[in-house]
Amino acid sequence: KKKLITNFEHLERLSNRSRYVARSCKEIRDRYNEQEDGLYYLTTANGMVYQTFCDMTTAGGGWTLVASVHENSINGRCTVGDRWSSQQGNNLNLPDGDGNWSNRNTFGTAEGATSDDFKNPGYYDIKAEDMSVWHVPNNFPLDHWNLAAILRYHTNNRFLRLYGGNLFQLFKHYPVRYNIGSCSNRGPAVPIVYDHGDRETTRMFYGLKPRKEFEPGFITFRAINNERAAMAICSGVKPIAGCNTEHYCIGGGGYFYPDQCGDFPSFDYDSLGMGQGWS
Amino acid sequence: ASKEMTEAAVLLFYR
Repeated sequence: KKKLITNFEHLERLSNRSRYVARSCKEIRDRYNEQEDGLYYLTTANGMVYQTFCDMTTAGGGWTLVASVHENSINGRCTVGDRWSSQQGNNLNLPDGDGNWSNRNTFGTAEGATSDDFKNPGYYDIKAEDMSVWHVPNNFPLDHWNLAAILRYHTNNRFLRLYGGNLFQLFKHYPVRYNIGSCSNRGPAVPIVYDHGDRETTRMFYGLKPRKEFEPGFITFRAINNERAAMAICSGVKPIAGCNTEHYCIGGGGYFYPDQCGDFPSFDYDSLGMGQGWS
Repeated sequence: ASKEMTEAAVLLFYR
């Protein structure tokens, strides 16, 4: 009986969260003194209400989950599920691909963020200063994300202020588009603070050959490879040589020469998961 | 990249 009451009280407390009015998890934390990680309702400037996950603990907290990039099929080449590049095939005539890095389209659910791609209105509505990134094994439930993550880090230099306050605005300055420039035209590389993992574990997540091309300890935006394909984010690393970023940067436009198109473009180039070559 | 990396979703947060 005691357990039943506890569960009810727990649900009651969770449902009370729907009375909060805020545009970000930081506002909920600051205004309502909520310090528990979990799902909360947020409201956009236009009054649209949506639900997302708040990390209230990392580095003082108030982190709003706005997106997830999930690979449903590493063998798919810009096919269904490649929302962060293109679901319309590797196509020279669609240089932006699906365009989701710089539009107001939304998809997925917060609870399903490790099982499919996710993007909510916070992606373009929240004026933020810093970013945090978690790499969580596929299909893990929300209450285990933090513990299960293989890599967690955040920025702390308020770099987003310089780029309009969110990724929507940042990618207006640096379009994720095929043939927008060359390798030397990449966007900002921002130093990170590790919450789980370090520079060495970051390095080891990528292939033997990519390790000679990047420096760990950064998050980089809009990288461009030798073939002029654009990628959105190099997570944990800054490309410094070689320009073969398709092997270690995620998201992209709609065309990769010859056929490496995808949300995790060419992470499987050779010997997938064997720690050899480019893969 | 390692299988760990390709079989993990990348979650993006703002503050």
